[in-house]
Amino acid sequence: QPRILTVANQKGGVGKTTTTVNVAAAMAQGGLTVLVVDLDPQGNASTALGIDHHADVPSIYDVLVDGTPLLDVVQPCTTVENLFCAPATIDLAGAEIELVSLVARESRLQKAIAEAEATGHAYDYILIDCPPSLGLLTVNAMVAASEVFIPIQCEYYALEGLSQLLKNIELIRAHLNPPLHVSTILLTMYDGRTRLSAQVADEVREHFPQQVLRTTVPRSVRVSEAPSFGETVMTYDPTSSGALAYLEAASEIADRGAGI
Amino acid sequence: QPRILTVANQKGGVGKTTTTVNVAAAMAQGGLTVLVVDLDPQGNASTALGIDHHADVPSIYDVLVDGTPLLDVVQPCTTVENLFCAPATIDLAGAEIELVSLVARESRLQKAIAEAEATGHAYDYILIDCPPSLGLLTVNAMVAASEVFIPIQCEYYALEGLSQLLKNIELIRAHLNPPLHVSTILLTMYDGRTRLSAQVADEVREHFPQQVLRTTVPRSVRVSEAPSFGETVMTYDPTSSGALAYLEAASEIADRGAGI
Ligand SMILES: Nc1ncnc2c1ncn2[C@@H]1O[C@H](COP(=O)(O)OP(=O)(O)OP(=O)(O)O)[C@@H](O)[C@H]1O
Ligand SMILES: Nc1ncnc2c1ncn2[C@@H]1O[C@H](COP(=O)(O)OP(=O)(O)OP(=O)(O)O)[C@@H](O)[C@H]1O
Ligand SMILES: [Mg+2]
Ligand SMILES: [Mg+2]
Repeated sequence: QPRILTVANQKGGVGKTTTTVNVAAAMAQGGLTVLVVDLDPQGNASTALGIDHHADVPSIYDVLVDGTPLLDVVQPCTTVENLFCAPATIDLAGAEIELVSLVARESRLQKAIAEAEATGHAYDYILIDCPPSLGLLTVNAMVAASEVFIPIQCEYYALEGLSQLLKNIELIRAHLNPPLHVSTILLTMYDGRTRLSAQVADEVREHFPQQVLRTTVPRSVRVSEAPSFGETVMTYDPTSSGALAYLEAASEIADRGAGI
Repeated sequence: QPRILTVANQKGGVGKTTTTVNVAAAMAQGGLTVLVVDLDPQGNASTALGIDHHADVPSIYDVLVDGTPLLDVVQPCTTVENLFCAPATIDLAGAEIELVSLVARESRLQKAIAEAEATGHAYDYILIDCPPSLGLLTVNAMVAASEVFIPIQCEYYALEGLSQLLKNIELIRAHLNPPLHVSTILLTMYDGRTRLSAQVADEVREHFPQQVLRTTVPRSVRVSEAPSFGETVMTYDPTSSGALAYLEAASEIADRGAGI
């Protein structure tokens, strides 16, 4: 049984993709077998993992809308062993509206993962990168996973959307997926020179003492340069402050276990 | 006839809200009458303009889904004269799915603005802040406006989503709103210390020489502190580098005219 974490936050630009690919890479470097599911039509996670995702590539769209087996679209990451990706293509942009009228529209990803597992294929971790919204793609991710992993940027607006996100998680837990819970919160783009970062971090640690990781990811340009080379920062600049923070975050997550 | 600009980019966290509220505030300080329409369920623009937007407040949701007149939900901004806002509340999160089955679902905002104008009420500018997606809320904004204003963060991922955004704008222009065009592009969160910012800025200036504003908005913590006080940076710290850049951007937009 893989541990499945949905990396979600409807606030845009908080570090969902960056967290997904770097935590996944760090875990894979540590010997775990990890699958990243890219549910964002922008396909940023696919880019960071060096996976081509132009329109003809078999993708998660085919899995959700046409019922293509998940393992048929999974590709290995080019820069890290044990790391795989189910890429997103531009078709996914239309999926939210297409899913509205399909049967079992909320659980199509869950079924696809269960079918892949039934074939005997075993991942240790599955990380699902969500788009910045709470639509049917994110709902599918929340139904497929039992853990929610929330990256929070150390900025004021990041706090505003949190209560909306938690309400939605509670709705999904109550009606669609009882084991769902927020297991992990990671503070991202922390800038030690500003009071704002410290204030947001303090506030989050106060409200979510159990879920917040000890590790905070500092703002570091090496992190944002890596995807332009089709790499995660874990291989682009392994000793940078960003890479070291993601290494620590990954081991904290693995050490904690699923923490129901 | 007001000039209507849709501030859109499906990439999250690129500065859509920050650009909307600060350009709007700068124009209002210059004597223009400006309306900000907050189409993002997170309600970040409403927050920055000091407008309460808890669930009972009349909002743009009522306008889009129930047909409430736009002027019934508009409130004055508390910190800047001549500046008004049609706030977003949490109900808006469900609007995308609710709009799918409504008549004339793509043009409900356009009709609401036209009806407000017909009453003789005159704004000089209307700026519409979009959520980070290309769903029915952003489509409504693109149908209501004739200009698209694209903030682009000086980061690698920001370039990736651009072609998808331009394709969607072209689809809307061809099928729903012939005058629609990209009139303005603003480079945001420019960090002069990094090569990455300069590379992204050069690339955007090369591809969109006509639309990119001369002004670039630097990364500045005063900009991100302002919303926690319910203010735009224009009043929070008027001589900060961010405020001065938004002042220049606003006058460049006003000077250029609609540039069909
Ligand atoms: N620690 C960091 N230091 C510097 N830049 C970072 C860091 N983490 C992320 N970034 C950059 O910030 C931007 C936003 O991050 P990212 O795209 O991962 O967020 P997201 O939540 O996935 O965005 P979206 O809502 O669009 O999916 C990206 O350009 C990324 O490279
Ligand atoms: N010039 C700037 N300098 C520093 N911080 C900035 C600047 N512009 C925006 N920010 C901060 O960056 C974050 C993202 O900006 P903003 O929320 O305006 O983007 P957005 O595109 O509206 O996001 P979303 O996609 O969630 O709607 C915010 O926390 C904001 O305060
Ligand atoms: Mg992302
Ligand atoms: Mg916004």
